[in-house]
Amino acid sequence: MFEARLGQATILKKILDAIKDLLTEGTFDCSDSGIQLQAMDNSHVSLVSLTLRSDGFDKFRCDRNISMGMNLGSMAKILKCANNEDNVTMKAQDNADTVTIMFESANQEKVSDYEMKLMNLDQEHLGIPETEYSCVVRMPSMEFARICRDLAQFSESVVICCTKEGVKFTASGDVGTANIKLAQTGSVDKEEESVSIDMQEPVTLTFACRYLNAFTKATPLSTQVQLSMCADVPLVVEYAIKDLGYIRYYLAPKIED
Amino acid sequence: QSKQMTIASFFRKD
Repeated sequence: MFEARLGQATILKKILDAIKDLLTEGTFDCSDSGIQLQAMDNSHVSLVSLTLRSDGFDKFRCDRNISMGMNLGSMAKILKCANNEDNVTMKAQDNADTVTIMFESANQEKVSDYEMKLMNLDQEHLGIPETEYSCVVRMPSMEFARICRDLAQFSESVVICCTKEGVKFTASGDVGTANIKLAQTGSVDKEEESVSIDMQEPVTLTFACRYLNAFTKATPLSTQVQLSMCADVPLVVEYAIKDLGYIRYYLAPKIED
Repeated sequence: QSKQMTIASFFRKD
């Protein structure tokens, strides 16, 4: 028996919004430690890794490990039927071929449930090596989304250059060159507005704008985003999900031919 | 010209 309950459907809606543009389907691996999903986009350029810890749920029960392959478009349809403040419960029997998603209004006067067929997906689980990143940048997630959106107008690629002075995003195309530099903030009242850079070595990497823009669909989940970079390895873009877990996107760099 | 790498060229199958 698997059962997981969250106080607010809005969190699950935001999580789905954050992955459904990159992935059409995904396997939710459930164990007593929580729920995990790892999947590459169709072109195998990026990888999504979602972790939701069992202790972040209002109720969590998983007697036996189960893997639930889901069509994310179908799941999005179901979640559209929930009000943001509804409780949401996911339930499945061991070895089931369906999952039930139930929404309850705060006053319990409306209860709806949706049974969704599960899919058998080819699982290609990748081992992500432990990496000592040369640069770790933390910045407001809205600022990162704005930069990715703005620079995508000028080029398919963005060059991210991180030094101890700051982080610079550059896009060069037919129009010309756009540069956006962010310096580390001094003391700010609100932590969520700060930019911080933890640099061991300067690093310059090139990435495709369209994937970065897809990652920013996770912006509503977190006020801050963390970018971890190291020469010639995938970028990690991490959004923490408060008290529940995180979503990490890995993006393979573009490398000079 | 830069070449787009894939994730599989960095991360191995478990």
